[in-house]
Amino acid sequence: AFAWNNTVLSWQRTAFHFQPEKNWMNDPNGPLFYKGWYHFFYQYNPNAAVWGDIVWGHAVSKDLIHWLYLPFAMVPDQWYDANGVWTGSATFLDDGSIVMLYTGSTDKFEQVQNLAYPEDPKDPLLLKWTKYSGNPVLVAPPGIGVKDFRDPTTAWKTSDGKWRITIGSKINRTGVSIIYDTTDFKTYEKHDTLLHQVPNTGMWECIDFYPVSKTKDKGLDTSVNGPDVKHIIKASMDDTRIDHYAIGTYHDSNATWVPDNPSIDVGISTGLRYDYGKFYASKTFYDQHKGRRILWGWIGESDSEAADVQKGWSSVQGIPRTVALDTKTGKNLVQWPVKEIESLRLRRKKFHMKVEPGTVVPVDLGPAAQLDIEAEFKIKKDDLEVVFGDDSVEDDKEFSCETSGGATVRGALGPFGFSVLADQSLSEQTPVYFYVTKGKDSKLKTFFCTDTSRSTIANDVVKPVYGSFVPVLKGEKLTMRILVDHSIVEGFGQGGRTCITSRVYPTKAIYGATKLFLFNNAIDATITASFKVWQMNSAFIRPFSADDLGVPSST
Amino acid sequence: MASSESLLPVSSQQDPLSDSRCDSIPESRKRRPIKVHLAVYSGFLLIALYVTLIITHGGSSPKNDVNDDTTVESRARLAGVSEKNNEHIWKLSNDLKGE
Repeated sequence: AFAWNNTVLSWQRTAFHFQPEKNWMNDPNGPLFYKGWYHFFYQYNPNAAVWGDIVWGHAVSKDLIHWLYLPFAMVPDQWYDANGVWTGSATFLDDGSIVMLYTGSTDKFEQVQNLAYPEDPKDPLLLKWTKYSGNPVLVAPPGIGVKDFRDPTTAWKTSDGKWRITIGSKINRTGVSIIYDTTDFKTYEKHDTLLHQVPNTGMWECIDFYPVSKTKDKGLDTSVNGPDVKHIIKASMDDTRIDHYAIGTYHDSNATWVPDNPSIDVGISTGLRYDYGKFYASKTFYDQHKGRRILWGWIGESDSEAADVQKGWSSVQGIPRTVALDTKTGKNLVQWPVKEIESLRLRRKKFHMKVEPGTVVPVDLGPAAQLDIEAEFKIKKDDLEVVFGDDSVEDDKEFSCETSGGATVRGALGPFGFSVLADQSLSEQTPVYFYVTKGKDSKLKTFFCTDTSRSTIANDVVKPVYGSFVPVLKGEKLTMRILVDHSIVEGFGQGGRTCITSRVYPTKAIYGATKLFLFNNAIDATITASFKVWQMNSAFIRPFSADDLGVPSST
Repeated sequence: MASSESLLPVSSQQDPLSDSRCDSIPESRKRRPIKVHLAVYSGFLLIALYVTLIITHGGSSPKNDVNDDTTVESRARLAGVSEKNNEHIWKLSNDLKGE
């Protein structure tokens, strides 16, 4: 293992991503907007920087960015959650009141579902929560393992006025989504049919189920349905720790959902993913304050448990993202950091550079550990012709980010992009780049990748090359956005069609030695890059104090 | 898989079975080089066999097998949720490195 020291470890803490002051965090829970405050609950271990002793941590903000820690919302103080107050979701009832359904790990490590609600609905901070005296309200049904029954969703209304929820599980190796109806969240009626199931995908955790508009890029309340609506099923695959989603049609009458494209159904390895990097247990909520759907994702560590214990903390949350159906393709979602993140932008520099093949250019902008980069790339037309105009140049069927050797392997038309968190000698660097290949029938095929293989000289770090194909429509320029925040790099390809979150742990490219480079490792193509880079401020995430009550709202 | 040619000693440039070679060497001396060559070839063959065995069996020496059986489930897995750390990834990559 690498000899980590406090100087190097201290640098890893992020400046504007949500993370507790210390110790372990995982899944996002019950996110909601209430009486002027955004609420974020999270799985938290108050005793150590490893998973265990889970309580519900709680924080509020006016803008999803400047978070204030509050006291724990719920702790394991009942037999039905004695071994952990696990993941759950919030539902707003017709009268505007809130119910929370969450999984409890009982004193016998069985997974049951419990109901809780705010002790004082008039309190905008929702400081105190009451657990229903009749808990648990749901236990694993026959045929479902007592350790395979967790993470209830937000409820949605049925056409006959009941509430409906789904809970993920598995039957043998088939991932399943179990459906229940209720009128009072205390007694439930299980459906004999499943919302959906996919063989050979294993246990489905943290299911999310929500509508998206086919025509508008705004968010929809969870109960909306209709001809201009598609429904998303997302499940976190227990076996692979990957979040997969699929787009389909929900039939309220028989509580079933059918995928638009069964070949990329939920959990199939070639299926759609919110994020091709580290991004798990994600959960959305409808922000009724701004009419958008927000996506939270837990970003775990890629280093060792020993390093986490040494640094005293583990995990961050991704920057909250708006999520909507890509109305141009209709075949994928698009995600984008919430607009409020732009309030952290400080000094901006604009660049316009032509970069010849095989060139690396330092981008002069001072400290480069907290950045927001927005970039457009163009490939010289003649160079494209060379590849696409010549039939003898065969199409590159084999390319994939993960298995094609990363940013050092040169192709005719790529890779090109930025190397972030790099030191001057480029001994440590994290390239975020496009790779353009000749697809079938001479079509341009573009991949968006992040190569963490040389992000650190430390050896006790998982350093994959992440990424995937990214749809690029005719006439579109290649665009990418990158948020750099110490040990986390979030990349958004082509407006958020393909996203990649990476955790990196440089040992030299830190503090003042952190640099940004632009590179073009293509063999034939000259590229032109137009980009803006902002230095990013800290979000000063801290414990709530009385004077925060007067915090002005973000709108 | 190493090809047998590459294992042949460089000195045997001529075809060992060609007639010209038969005439020029007396019977007793002829028998000794053949024995030496046989011993050398079988040695190389054994080495090739061993290398093949290692490659096809993923370098798993008994201790690695023991490791496979002794994989300790993490707290999270035992409690009934998905794996929360990377330790198993190193174990996996160590096995691969072993190979």
